[in-house]
Amino acid sequence: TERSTSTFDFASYHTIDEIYSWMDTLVADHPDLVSKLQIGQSYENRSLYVLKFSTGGSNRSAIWLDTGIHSREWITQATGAWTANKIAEEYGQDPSVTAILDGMDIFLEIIANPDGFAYTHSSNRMWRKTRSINAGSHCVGVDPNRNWDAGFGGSGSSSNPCSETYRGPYAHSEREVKAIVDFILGHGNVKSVISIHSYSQMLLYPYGYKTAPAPDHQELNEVAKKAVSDLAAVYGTKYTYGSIVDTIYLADGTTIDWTYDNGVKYSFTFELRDTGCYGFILPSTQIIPTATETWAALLDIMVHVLEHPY
Amino acid sequence: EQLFVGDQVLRITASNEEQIALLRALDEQTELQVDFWRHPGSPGHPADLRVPFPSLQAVKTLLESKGISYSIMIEDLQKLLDEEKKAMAKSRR
Repeated sequence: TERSTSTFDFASYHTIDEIYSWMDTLVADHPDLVSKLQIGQSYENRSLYVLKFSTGGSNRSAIWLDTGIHSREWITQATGAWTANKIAEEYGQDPSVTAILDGMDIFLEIIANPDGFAYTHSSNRMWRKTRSINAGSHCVGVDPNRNWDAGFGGSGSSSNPCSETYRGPYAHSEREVKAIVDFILGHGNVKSVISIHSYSQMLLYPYGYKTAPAPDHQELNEVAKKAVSDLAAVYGTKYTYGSIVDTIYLADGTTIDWTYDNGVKYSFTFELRDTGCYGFILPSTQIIPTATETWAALLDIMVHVLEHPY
Repeated sequence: EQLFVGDQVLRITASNEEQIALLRALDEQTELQVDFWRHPGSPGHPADLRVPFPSLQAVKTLLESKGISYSIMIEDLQKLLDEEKKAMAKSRR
């Protein structure tokens, strides 16, 4: 089979095998820029792969992006693949991307919950959680966005293994979460984390587990304001923005609260489209428009991170 | 493979905090097996709730009795999933 990034259909949804295979192709097509790292294994022993975009240097400051931590949010994995390709294609062409990658590395985990993602293709399209077995319960899986050590165990998550927001038995109990924790702590120089979800059209920043404003609230709010404004300029998609707790509800143990509490100042989480009435089964015709508008906001955040070293 | 024949997704708009609390309580009623796609946040903001076919009547009756407005966002979830599967197969070909 001939493999090329030019034959991969970004306007369609893909299985995990197709995406993992395409990642190898992307690396092969851009050997001086893109490499693939394995940061761990999932509960069902699937590889946890991260694409690293780097122009060299050692332990440069870095931006972390992840998509698909909630497996049924297919628009996010699709956006992740499109974004990876965009970063690779725009380096050397677009001045912002070039400046970012000349100064920093970007890490992108396209399928942050591979077991769940595989399960959405085989058995239950609506599966959100991991696939780990819960002792003493017939219900499977933990919500990987309630499993982080940031207000873990408080309200805004569930202690019921049958709930979609089950927090798990202890913080970082999920291999998929622990792998990211170990990677970010081990790296030590991650300056921004952007975790991508869908579908409520929001750009959020800490905190979710407490009502107190984050120390960098004002700056994060300004960054978010500009990002959603530039996103809306593409197709008119309206996003709201603010802290998780102010914008949605109290939610304990979330990714970006943990990263913020661990020194990653520019911690954001996206909730991508649904502009219509589809929710998690957003038609594939909306993949490219969604990814395109998201790119505008992502670039804003990444450029801000580059220009505001700390 | 889990099928979703007859399942609906309701777009619900709570008008006050009391109605939001009621919606949140729905999530705790495990026998209904409902699943919030978009959780209830603040009054006026839509929440999206997937309701399995066997629970539809109970949930709709509850919403109507409490005066909580809703519309049917997805009429038959399985129908959309079948279309999605078809689109993926076509794209793969």
